Amino acid sequence: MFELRLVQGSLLKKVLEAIKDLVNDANFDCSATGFSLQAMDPSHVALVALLLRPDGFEHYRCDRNISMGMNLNNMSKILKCGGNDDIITIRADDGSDTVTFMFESPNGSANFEMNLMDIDSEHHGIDESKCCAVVRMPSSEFQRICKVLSSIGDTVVISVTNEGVQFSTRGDIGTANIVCRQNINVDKPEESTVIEMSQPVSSQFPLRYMNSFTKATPLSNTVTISLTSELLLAVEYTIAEMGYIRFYLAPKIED
Amino acid sequence: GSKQSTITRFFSKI
Repeated sequence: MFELRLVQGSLLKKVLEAIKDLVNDANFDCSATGFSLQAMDPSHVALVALLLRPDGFEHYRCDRNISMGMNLNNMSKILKCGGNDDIITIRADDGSDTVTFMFESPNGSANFEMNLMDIDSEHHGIDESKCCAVVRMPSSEFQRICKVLSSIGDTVVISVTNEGVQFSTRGDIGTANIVCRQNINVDKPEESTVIEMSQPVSSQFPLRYMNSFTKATPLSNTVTISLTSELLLAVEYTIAEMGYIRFYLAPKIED
Repeated sequence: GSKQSTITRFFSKI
C-alpha cells in the first residue's frame, strides 16, 4: 500500500499548476526516496523533475515501490475540488488501477477516485557536474523578465559573464536587453542575486518554455538558473523543507 | 538560422 498525507495541501496544487501545461501524462514514482516524477514535454525539448521527500509529509507509507500513471490535467481537476487549506491524503492499494484523493477540512471531508493509466516512460540520469554558471535570483524577477521579453521576441539569449547575467531577445519591433548584476542583500537573502561562474557561457532558448517554467513561481521566493558547458539550462525552484521542482531545457543551436 | 535541439541528447537512460 502507498499512502501520503500532506497538511499543506495547497502545495500539491501549486506543483500541478507548475507542470500540467508542460506535460500531459506522467508516472508518479513512490519509493523510500519520496514522491517523485520525471517527464518530458511532448516535443522532447524540456524535462521536468519533481521530488517531494518523505519527511515533508505528516505521514508517508510506501510498502513497495510503485509507479502511478496519471493524466496531469485530470489530477489538477481533482485537486481543484479540494479547498486551498485542506489536508490532502493520497492512497493507492497494491495492484489497484485507481488512486484515491481525500480532502479534509475542519468542516468535513471528500473522497475522489481517479483511474490510473499505463504510461511508458524512461528514467534519465542527470549529471550535475558539468555546470559552469549558476544564477540565484528572486523568482518573481525572473518571471517578470521572461514575460517582458516574450512581448518582444520568441527566443531569449542568456549570457553569464563577470558583469552579470544578461537576458536578450529580438523581434519585429526591435530588441530588448535586461542585465541583472550580483547584488547580495544580507538582511533579505531571498532578494539577492548571486552569480557563480567557472567560465562565461551564452546560449539561446525558446521563451514559450521559460514562461511555462515560471508557473512554479508561487512555490519559492527564489529560483536557481544553471547553464552547463553543453548549454543545457536548468531552472530550479526549491519546495520549502520538502524537495524541488527542476525544469531542464535544451538550447537552440546554430544550423 | 538556429534549430531547437532535443533534451534526450543530454540525459542517459537509466
